[in-house]
Parts: sequence; C-alpha cells; structure tokens
Amino acid sequence: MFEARLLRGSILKKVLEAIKDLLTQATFDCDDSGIQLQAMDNSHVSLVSLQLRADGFDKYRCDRNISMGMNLNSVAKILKCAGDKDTVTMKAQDNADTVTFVFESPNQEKVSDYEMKLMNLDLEHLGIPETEYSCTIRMPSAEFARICRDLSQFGDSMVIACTKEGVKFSATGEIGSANIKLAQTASVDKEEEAVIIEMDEPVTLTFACQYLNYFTKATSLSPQVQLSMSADVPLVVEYRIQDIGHIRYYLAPKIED
Amino acid sequence: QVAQNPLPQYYTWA
Repeated sequence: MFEARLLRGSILKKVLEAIKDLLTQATFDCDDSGIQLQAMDNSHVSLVSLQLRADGFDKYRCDRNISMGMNLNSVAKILKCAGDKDTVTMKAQDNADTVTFVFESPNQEKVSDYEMKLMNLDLEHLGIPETEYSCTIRMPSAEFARICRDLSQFGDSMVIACTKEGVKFSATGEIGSANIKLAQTASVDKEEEAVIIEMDEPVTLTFACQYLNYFTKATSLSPQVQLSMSADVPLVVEYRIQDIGHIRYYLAPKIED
Repeated sequence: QVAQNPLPQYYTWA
C-alpha cells in the first residue's frame, strides 16, 4: 500500500506545472524515504530531478517500493480539478496498475477521487555525482524568471557570466543585444530578496533560453532560486520546496562549434 | 553558431 497525503495540496499542482512543459511522461519512484522523479526531456538536453521527502507529507506510507509511470498531461488535468486549498492524497495498492488522487476541501464538505491508469515506462536514470561548483548564485526566483523572459526576446541563447562583482545575463540577436547585470546584495536584510554569489573561479556559459524559460515555471514553488555553474558542465537550477524537498533542473551548456 | 550537447555526454547512466 502506498499513500501520501499533503494538506498543502497546491504544492503538487505547482510541481506539475513546473514539469509538464518539459516532460510528457515520467516515473514517480516511491520508497519509505519519499517520492523521487528523474527524467530527461525528449531531446536529452535537460533533466528534471524532483524530491519530496516522506517527512514533508502529513501522512506517508509506503510498504513496498513502487514505481508509478504517469502521463504528465493526464496528471496535470487531474490536479487542475483540485482546489488551491484542498488536501491532496495519492494512493495505490501494491503492484497496482492505477493510482488514485483524492481531493478534500478544507471543510471536508467536498471529496473527489480520480483514478488514473499507470504506464510501463523504460527507466533511464543518469547518475549525477555530488559536484563542487565554481559559482553558485542565489537570487529571487521572480527576478530570474523576469530576466529569462526579457532576454529570450533578443536571442535563442543566453550567456551567464559570473564574477565576484556580480552576475551578467546577456543575449544577442537580429534586433540588437541586451545585458542585465546584478550586483551582489551589499547588506542582506531579507535573504529571499538578496542576490548572493559564492565564487571560486569566474565562469561564463551559454544556455538555450527556451529551456531556462521552462525551468522558471517552478517560480511559484520557491521565492528563491539557486544557479550552480562550473566550466563545461551542466547548469543546475534549483528551487527548494519549503519543508518537503526540491526540484532541480540540469541543462547542458551550448558549445561553440 | 552554437550547438547543444546532450546531457548523457556529461553523466553516466545509473
């Protein structure tokens, strides 16, 4: 028996919004530590890694490890039926070929359940080693979303250059060029609003705007985003989900031909 | 001209 109950059901709605443009299907791997999902987009350029810890749920039970392959469009459709304040419960029997989502309104007056068929998906996991990155940038997630949106008007790709003075985002295209520089916040009153840079070596990398814009669909999950970069390795864009886990996106850098 | 490398070029299959 698998059962995971979340009073803050809107978290699951937001998680689906954050992954459904990038992935069409994915496997939710559930064990007694929680729920994990790892999947690459169809072109194998980016990867989504989601972790929701068991202790972040209001009730969590997983008697046997279970891998549930799901069509994410279908999951998104079902979660759209949940109210923002609803409690969401996912449950499945051992070896089941369906999963059930139960939504309860705050006053318990409305209870809905939706049963969805599971899929058998080929598991293709990448081993991602713990990495020390040359630069990590923490900044307000809404600011990062704004920068990605604004710069994608200028070109298909964006250069992110991090030095100890700050971080510069640039794009160049037919209409011209755009540069956005963010300085490190001098005095941090509210950490959520600060730009904080930790740098061992300066790094400049180029990434596809389209994917960065997909990643920013996670903005509502966290007030802050962390970008981790080293020369010639994938960028990591991490949104921490309060008290329960994180969603990380990995994106391969563009390479000069 | 820039090209995009696939991710499995950086990480091994688990």
